[in-house]
Amino acid sequence: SSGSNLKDEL
Amino acid sequence: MNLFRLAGDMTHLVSVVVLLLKIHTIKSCAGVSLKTQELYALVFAARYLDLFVHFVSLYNTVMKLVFLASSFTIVWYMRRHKIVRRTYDKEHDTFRHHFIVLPCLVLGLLLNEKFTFREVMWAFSIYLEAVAILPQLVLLQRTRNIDNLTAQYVFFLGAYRVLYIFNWIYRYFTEPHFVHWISWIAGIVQTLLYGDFFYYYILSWKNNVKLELPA
Repeated sequence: SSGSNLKDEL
Repeated sequence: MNLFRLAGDMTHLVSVVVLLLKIHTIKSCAGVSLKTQELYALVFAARYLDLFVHFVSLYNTVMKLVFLASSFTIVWYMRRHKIVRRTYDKEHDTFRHHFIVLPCLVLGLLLNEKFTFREVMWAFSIYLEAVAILPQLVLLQRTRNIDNLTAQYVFFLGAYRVLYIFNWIYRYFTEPHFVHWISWIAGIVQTLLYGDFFYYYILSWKNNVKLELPA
């Protein structure tokens, strides 16, 4: 999903 | 993880180490905005709520813990440490930071990727981080004698934001469907806030004179 892969950033 | 992202995280880490070094070894927080530090503590607390729920990697977990612990440690030093707190320039650190927390929270409730507690908190933390440097920039303008460590702290913090933008550009071209308006716009706003500082920082470095920001 597009929402969750940015959550790997700090 | 690409090189821009790693370099960004490392400059972020360096900025925190520089600030802790100044506070812990010199026992001074002169020129450092407590308002900004409190906002960062809130930013990390809101964003890293998922710390024990959503595991990404050991790297992420460790970095999150470092940023959480360091931000609260810095606030503790500035508020409670017997010697450090006396060096805090309270008179000039007058930015009313509480007034930017509520608008960011409202924005987080309105503009988020999903209307869940964690996603709202995440969006809130992104908006708050974008403006959290403002009290520090205002304090620097009012500080006649900006010491090198404080200037370097802000420089590394700004460099981290610039590198994150390069990281997003890289990810946009290498990862499918990598579009994140919320963090991109907030991130660009945040980076632009450093523009003025960067200009005078580079100027002072080139001319080998002490940094001073025009009021």
